[in-house]
Amino acid sequence: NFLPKNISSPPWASNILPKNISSPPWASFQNLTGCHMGDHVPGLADLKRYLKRFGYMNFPDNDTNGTNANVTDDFDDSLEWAIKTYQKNFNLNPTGSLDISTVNQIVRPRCGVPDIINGTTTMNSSGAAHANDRRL
Amino acid sequence: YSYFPGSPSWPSNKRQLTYAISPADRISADDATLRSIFARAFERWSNVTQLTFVEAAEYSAADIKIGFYSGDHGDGEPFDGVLGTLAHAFSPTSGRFHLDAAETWAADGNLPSAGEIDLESVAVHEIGHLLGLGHSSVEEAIMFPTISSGTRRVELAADDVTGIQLLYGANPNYNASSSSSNSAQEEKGGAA
Repeated sequence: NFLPKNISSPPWASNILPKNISSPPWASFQNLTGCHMGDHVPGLADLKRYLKRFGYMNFPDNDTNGTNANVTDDFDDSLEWAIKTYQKNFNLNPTGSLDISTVNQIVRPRCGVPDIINGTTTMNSSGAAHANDRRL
Repeated sequence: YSYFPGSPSWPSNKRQLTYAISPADRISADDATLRSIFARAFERWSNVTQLTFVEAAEYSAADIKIGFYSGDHGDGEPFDGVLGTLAHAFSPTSGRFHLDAAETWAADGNLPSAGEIDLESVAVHEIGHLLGLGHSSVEEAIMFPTISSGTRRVELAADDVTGIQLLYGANPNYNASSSSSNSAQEEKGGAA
């Protein structure tokens, strides 16, 4: 309870926090803050799996060898496109990079229902209009 | 607001839906309080639509089946422990509503403390899915996909109301101008 919300557990926290709250599933994504197109950073493959889970990327889980060549730690075109789509859905500046506001949104607890189902997103079609109205 | 692909909804001859909490898959919380939390959550949707909800006498016969589960619970969407994914629900007319038992649920009717997830907030959101709503980009909307721990968001926003009324019609007694739904906001519970 002493950790501010939206802040991942610092490395030392695992020594003093109860085990079940020391590492929320997506806390490690905080380490990816600042990543952008062309980077190769350990952990980007996990972010791709997160984005796939919620409908923003599409790749097979495994190839015949049990691995997936598409899931690398490379910040590639498909990841940039997925992040831009995510940013639009969440009314964030669609930079395509992992700026701090995007990462803070990604690590928030959320509903398990995907934002994009069968490649179709209507999430931002009406909502973004409202959001834009609000800003205006 | 958005809908699931194909805009599935409950059939027009079914405007009263029954729900029940699994007797086997529960969290340790006072039964009456738990039931009242879900009753309030359903009532928020019935207040604005022509749908009504009643608690079923038998779990197996309920249209909407609510349960708290840990990890892999057999639907291909395993829960991931504390925080991360909090709950999921299926589109009409599945009626399956699953919550992650590993969360520290604020299920006592009070505002959540820091680190707690407000059960009623999540329940109102998931009921939206059970009725056919997808996620919304409107941050004040119940159907916005994320919620911080220690906060509470239970009031339907205008975006939620518009979306659900297009599926099921408006409650004749619903008065948008006297509703707080145009100014739904997140309440913060205990300080972080």
